[in-house]
Amino acid sequence: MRSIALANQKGGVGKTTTAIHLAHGLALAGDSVALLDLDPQGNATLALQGMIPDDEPDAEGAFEALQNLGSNFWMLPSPGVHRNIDRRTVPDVKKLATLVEGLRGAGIDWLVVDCPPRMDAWGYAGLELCEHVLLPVQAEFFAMHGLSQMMQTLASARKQFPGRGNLLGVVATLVDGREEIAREVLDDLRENLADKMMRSVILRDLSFVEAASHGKTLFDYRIDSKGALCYGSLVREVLDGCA
Amino acid sequence: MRSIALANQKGGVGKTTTAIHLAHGLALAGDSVALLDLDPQGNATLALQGMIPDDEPDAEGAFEALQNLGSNFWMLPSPGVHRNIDRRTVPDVKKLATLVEGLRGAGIDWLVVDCPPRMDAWGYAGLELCEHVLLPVQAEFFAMHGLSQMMQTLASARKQFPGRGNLLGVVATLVDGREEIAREVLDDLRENLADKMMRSVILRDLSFVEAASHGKTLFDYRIDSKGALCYGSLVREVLDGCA
Ligand SMILES: Nc1ncnc2c1ncn2[C@@H]1O[C@H](COP(=O)(O)OP(=O)(O)OP(=O)(O)O)[C@@H](O)[C@H]1O
Ligand SMILES: Nc1ncnc2c1ncn2[C@@H]1O[C@H](COP(=O)(O)OP(=O)(O)OP(=O)(O)O)[C@@H](O)[C@H]1O
Ligand SMILES: [Mg+2]
Ligand SMILES: [Mg+2]
Repeated sequence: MRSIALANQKGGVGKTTTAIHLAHGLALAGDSVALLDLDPQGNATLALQGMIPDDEPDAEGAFEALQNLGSNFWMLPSPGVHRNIDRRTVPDVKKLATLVEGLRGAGIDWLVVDCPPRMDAWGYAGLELCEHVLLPVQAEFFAMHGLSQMMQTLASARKQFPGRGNLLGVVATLVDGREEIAREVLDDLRENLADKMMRSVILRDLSFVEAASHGKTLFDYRIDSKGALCYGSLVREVLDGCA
Repeated sequence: MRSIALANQKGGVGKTTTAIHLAHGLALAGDSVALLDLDPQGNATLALQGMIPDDEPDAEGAFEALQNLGSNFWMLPSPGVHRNIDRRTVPDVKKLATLVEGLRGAGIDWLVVDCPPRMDAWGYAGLELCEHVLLPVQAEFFAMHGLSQMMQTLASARKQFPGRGNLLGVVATLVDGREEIAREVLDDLRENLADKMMRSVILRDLSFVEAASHGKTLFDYRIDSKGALCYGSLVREVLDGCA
């Protein structure tokens, strides 16, 4: 089993959108996938509500706490979806680690984890559970500044949890090809990060917002959209890179 | 002294952009303003670095910890700007409250506080220090869902800190007039929130990203931009509403 956390303390850069499209894309490619929503906001859980099959198969064993979203795609809903979690509530990392070991034993190929903005206890739980981290970055000023902070956070996570927090890559999101500033930032990223920069770039596409309001990914909602094409390329790149 | 916290646990909805433009706009209108950056990311501090005057007047008394940004505009830089704050570090709310009382005594007219995404200890410190909360909301699906969670958070903050957490209003941000979905969401907001919806709407304007990379607000960087016009209207509305 390979595991990827989507993390970045900068808000609104596409962590959730990347998590749900990467997870669904890997499942469509034929691998079995479990998505954990560790953001108390529960946006990933919300965004996939339209994909719950009518006759949900009974989940047994390792999958008991998970929701089925189609043949080989499972999700652990956010604890924050049905009630506002008190700010002092922290994740039960031991319980989550046991769940993850159960999924490994049951033959799951990929674990994808969505993290909240702010590297708090929930954000760190995501790092602790996964081998790799994929960093979505918006091509704009604040997010670029946040990238160096995030790299420092990953370095300290690697010391704390050996074998975890390895950077799989940085993926540029919400890129509007018409904006000159985005092209300049993209060139900067490629120069500074070299092979740590994913080749796939996620273009800005209004279909994402529409798909989210229908509770589906773009692979289900509008397979021929720009956005679906971009994430299809990222899924291919992750499959090749982690082979 | 009147005090306003910019808070919303949804990331990337324009909290920092609204905080710096509201604070600078109120100062340009002739009132004295202090901006506190309570987000460890330090985006507000970063975004105003280009406005530090060459011959900074010596700050005395209540203003000792603050940075001057022009005649009647002061800022408390984020503790996270010069070093990555350890996730266990929490704000010293007693010290912050003493600073705020000192500013009140020194005749400051407005306190504006930028909060991080996630209502953690830093987010709650912002609520505790301010009478009002201004909620920036992006006209899209996840942010709308987050609004009801945020309203619940404010209700519990009002119980915990009497006289605090009063909703000044919700302001629609990053609105792209060409997007049909944004218009639908805007109509929804107005219907559900009625008088709690600020009349001013902040349109999407690429100049914001450019201004941020120059360390200035749009009032300094491009006064005739759409974005500066939108925030000018919001400043006027806040001045009239809090009279
Ligand atoms: N490529 C894209 N084009 C257009 N809209 C996008 C794109 N990616 C994400 N969005 C939209 O931008 C908003 C922010 O994205 P998302 O919620 O995935 O970011 P996030 O990093 O998970 O936010 P948070 O920090 O709150 O967890 C959402 O409304 C989403 O639908
Ligand atoms: N009206 C606007 N038009 C275009 N870009 C905008 C607008 N408002 C904000 N932005 C840009 O969108 C990004 C997110 O805005 P901002 O950082 O202010 O949000 P935030 O809510 O403070 O984010 P965080 O949750 O990380 O604190 C920034 O790059 C900012 O420059
Ligand atoms: Mg998210
Ligand atoms: Mg901010």
